[in-house]
Amino acid sequence: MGYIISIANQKGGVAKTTTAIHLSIALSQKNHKTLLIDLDPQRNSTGVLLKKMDFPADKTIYSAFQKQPIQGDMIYQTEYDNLFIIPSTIKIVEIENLLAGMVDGFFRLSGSINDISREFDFIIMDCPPSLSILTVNALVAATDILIPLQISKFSIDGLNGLLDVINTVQKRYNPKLKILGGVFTFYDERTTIARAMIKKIPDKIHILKTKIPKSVSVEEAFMLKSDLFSYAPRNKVTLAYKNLSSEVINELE
Amino acid sequence: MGYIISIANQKGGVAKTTTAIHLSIALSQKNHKTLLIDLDPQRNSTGVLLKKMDFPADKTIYSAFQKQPIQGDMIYQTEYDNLFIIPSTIKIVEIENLLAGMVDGFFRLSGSINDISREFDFIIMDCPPSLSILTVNALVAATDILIPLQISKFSIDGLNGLLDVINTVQKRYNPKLKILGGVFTFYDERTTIARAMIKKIPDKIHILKTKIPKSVSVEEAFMLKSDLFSYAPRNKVTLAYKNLSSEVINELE
Ligand SMILES: Nc1ncnc2c1ncn2[C@@H]1O[C@H](COP(=O)(O)OP(=O)(O)OP(=O)(O)O)[C@@H](O)[C@H]1O
Ligand SMILES: Nc1ncnc2c1ncn2[C@@H]1O[C@H](COP(=O)(O)OP(=O)(O)OP(=O)(O)O)[C@@H](O)[C@H]1O
Ligand SMILES: [Mg+2]
Ligand SMILES: [Mg+2]
Repeated sequence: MGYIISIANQKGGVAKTTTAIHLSIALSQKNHKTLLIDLDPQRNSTGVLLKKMDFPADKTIYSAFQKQPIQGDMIYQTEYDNLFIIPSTIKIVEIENLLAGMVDGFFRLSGSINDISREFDFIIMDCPPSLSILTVNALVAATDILIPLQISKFSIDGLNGLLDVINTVQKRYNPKLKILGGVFTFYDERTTIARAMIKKIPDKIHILKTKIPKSVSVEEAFMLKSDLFSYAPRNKVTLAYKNLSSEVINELE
Repeated sequence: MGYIISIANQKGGVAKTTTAIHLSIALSQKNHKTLLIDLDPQRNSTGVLLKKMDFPADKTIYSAFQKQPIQGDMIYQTEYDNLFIIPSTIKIVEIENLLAGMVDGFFRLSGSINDISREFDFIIMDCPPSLSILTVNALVAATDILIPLQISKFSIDGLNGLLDVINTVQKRYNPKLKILGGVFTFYDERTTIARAMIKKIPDKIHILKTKIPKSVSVEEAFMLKSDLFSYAPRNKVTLAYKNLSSEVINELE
């Protein structure tokens, strides 16, 4: 397999991290060896899956940007058998300036991931809320991009900007990058606004059938330093992420 | 008066833009001449208050970062008498790299705001979801920082990182910067998690009394290219932002 999926959207708070964590767990539970890479200086994915946030920078994704190949001691086992994670660090904020203008600045992540991509069936990357060098590195390294999409004016307004960046990456750096599609998050079909706004989504984006509903259990799980699969395995959001993992596998094959 | 308030939090989707827009309108309706500066390349504040998002870069906040003094043609009148806005542009993404390492890189915004700060009672800055050069410029230029705070694990986890940056700015660049406080957004007192999480908030942050409740009307207003004061003037969130403007004025005096 060897799919590398970037979970990206510059709009903040659309459930990039929630999707990266739960899609990764769902894939790992279908016996696919999965690696989650946390590219966000907020380290939210790291905090949930490793229950702590402070790691020495050379044992995080930071050193992959310093041209170091990914070593075994940067890949941490999570409580789920087939799920591993390379944590983030607050120091990756510095990467933006370190790589600015460097001739290989956009290729650092894809260069280091290459060595390990054969070891995993899926590599999932949680991106920060911006279209900066970190996110561009993720798009250059990825085979596919999945776009969490809240049905809101700001999230939909931002789509054209995201598509422009994706087009540029496909043209200049990574012709193989495909848009896997958009996945609706916080989906509440009762509100009439949802239906009106869906019409405004650019046709260029394929919308996945699986919709992730709203549930207070998501926040409860995180606050209890857990995730939905451990905290509420039969919750509608947990089941939606299971369905999403099946749909993602179908779409990719 | 002449207060310059930065609305900042690197966590995405905590209602920075919603707070910046509605606090600005509420202040302007109390007869305070108010300027909103949109520092986010997403241009969400610009889109709501000016009903369009594309402006030539030299007529946006972009040129203030190029050492140009703020000209009258960058300050746009909104539909509210006492409310003006300097729009953002997608080009401000380039500012991060342009200013990196420049000796005056953190002072560009405060340098250009100085010329106009006497013309306004309040200047409100809507920041992007990151702790990068744009947000640091806003903290260096500000007299006060207001922190929209969603009661969630990720938002609370990020507070110490934000406080560290504020401390550094106070020590190295802007000793007069004060923390006005945190304001709870999406507040829903029925959920028990809210009460448990509130205890985890570092004592260092003063929490304002006004809490901004959740309401579907917020998103409805934005989707109709409007805002709460025009779309739903008696909505509980509109009234909460009116209360917030009174509390902010009291705290500042
Ligand atoms: N389906 C859901 N139902 C209810 N709450 C949710 C759901 N998904 C995510 N959340 C909550 O919404 C908030 C935002 O989600 P999350 O942090 O995953 O978004 P993000 O896009 O990663 O944010 P950022 O832009 O800061 O990286 C979190 O507090 C999370 O608990
Ligand atoms: N009180 C509220 N009740 C319900 N929805 C709200 C409320 N405040 C904001 N929202 C909605 O939540 C979403 C996030 O708010 P907003 O975009 O203002 O956050 P932000 O912090 O500016 O995000 P970003 O980090 O992307 O800049 C928006 O779609 C907005 O309509
Ligand atoms: Mg996230
Ligand atoms: Mg915003």
